[in-house]
Amino acid sequence: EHLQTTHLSIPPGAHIQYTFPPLFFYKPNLWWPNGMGKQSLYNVGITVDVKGYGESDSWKHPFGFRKIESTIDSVTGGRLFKVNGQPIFIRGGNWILSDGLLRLSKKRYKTDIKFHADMNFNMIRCWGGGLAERPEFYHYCDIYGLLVWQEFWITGDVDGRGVPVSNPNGPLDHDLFLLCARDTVKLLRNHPSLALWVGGNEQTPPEDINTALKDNLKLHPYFQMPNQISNSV
Amino acid sequence: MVEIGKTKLDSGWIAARSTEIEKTGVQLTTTHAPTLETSPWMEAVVPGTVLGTLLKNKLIPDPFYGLENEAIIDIADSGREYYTFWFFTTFQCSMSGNQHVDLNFRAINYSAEVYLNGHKKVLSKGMFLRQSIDITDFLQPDGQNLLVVLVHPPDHPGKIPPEGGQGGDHEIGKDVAAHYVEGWDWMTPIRDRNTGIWDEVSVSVTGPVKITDPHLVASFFDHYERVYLHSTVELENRNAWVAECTLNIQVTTELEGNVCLV
Repeated sequence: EHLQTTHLSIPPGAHIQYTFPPLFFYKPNLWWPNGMGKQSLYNVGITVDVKGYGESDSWKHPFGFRKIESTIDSVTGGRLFKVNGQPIFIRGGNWILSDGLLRLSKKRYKTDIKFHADMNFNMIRCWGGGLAERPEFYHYCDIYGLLVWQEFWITGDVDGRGVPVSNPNGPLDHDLFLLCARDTVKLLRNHPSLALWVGGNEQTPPEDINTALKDNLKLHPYFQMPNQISNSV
Repeated sequence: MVEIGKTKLDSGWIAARSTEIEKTGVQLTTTHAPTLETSPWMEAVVPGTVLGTLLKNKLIPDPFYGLENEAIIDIADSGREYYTFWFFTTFQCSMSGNQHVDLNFRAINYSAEVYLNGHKKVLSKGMFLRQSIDITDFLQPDGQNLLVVLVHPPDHPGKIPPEGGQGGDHEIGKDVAAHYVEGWDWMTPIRDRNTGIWDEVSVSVTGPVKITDPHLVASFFDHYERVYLHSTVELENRNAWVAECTLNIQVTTELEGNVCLV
């Protein structure tokens, strides 16, 4: 039941979006953060064959079944996290980046991230003044069960709260910021370890950027209507 | 027919400072291809930054030791041209019939012009942006291709006040780039502001239809017993005629060892 084939005609020069009918899984192995269970991963492969040509393109990605929720606790004002319905006490560390000359390597990522897991951490926070971390970083967070809090490129010191106060309206080109943000979300969104997108460090992004980010990052209503999904199946 | 798939371009790169090269990108990728033996070209680190390449060639001390970072001229004092670099490489790629080839940059800091076999393409600015160029029509018939990229630093590299501080003079915040490069309380400034082709470069071959950015979402019911995997893909038909496609999605899990359950 975990193999599905669909036939499609695509007009010349067209760029389309296609959603497969949902694949049903009964009690799949769930992905859990470090210290709460196994980090079960499945291999998802997608291929497209074209009549008269053969296999035209293929794509694959490890995938973990997990549901991450977080809300602001009205009493403490802190953020409460749940994974697969279970509350989780977050033990995390700050992350700027591997190397100041951007000598980023899988080996270094694997070592650094396994070290965090060995320290019994279950979250890494990627600070807004550093990088949107790379797929290799997330791959090892998927494997070792480190949830990732990923900030966009706004910091209090540089954007409106530093001394001297500067850039109160963030970067000059808001469209470029959102273009980069959307592309970064598409680059990283399939990793089970990705737990939270955050506008910036100690600062809310400018109103237009913040509104666009919130709007772009909302879960699509399609996934919030259980009866609709079950009926469609 | 060349096999479909991605090939990384992560070796055989050479680099030179822009102010030391008179040739244009068109000349460098047609009549005047540089070699490692041609001064001032040097072995380059790609993916990596300009400082990474200078360090590899021992043209700067290692900024991680002692106060060596003080010995490296800051971009605020040298000017942006000093850290504006050409990165050159060659790659073998010829395709047949109905195939398409893309040149992919996963991240460049901060802006760049790409030249391939004499064809020019100006990329978007931004440190965190993937960019792909359909190079199918630019490839050499004999398969031997010349590629050069002129990489410019951030537009606002800023200046580090004598007292240092978080984010220097904050100018870097005007760009869409990492802020730490102007220095912080835990970090000295990065002299080239991390200018360079700092992430993966690859060439990918596809047939007439290309898959882009699939999105996988799981939904859970009945206490995680009933689970659905929703998959959305973007497909692009680069043919001049209708493509009759068969789309497959397959989910496998690796059991212990390399036994696969489908």
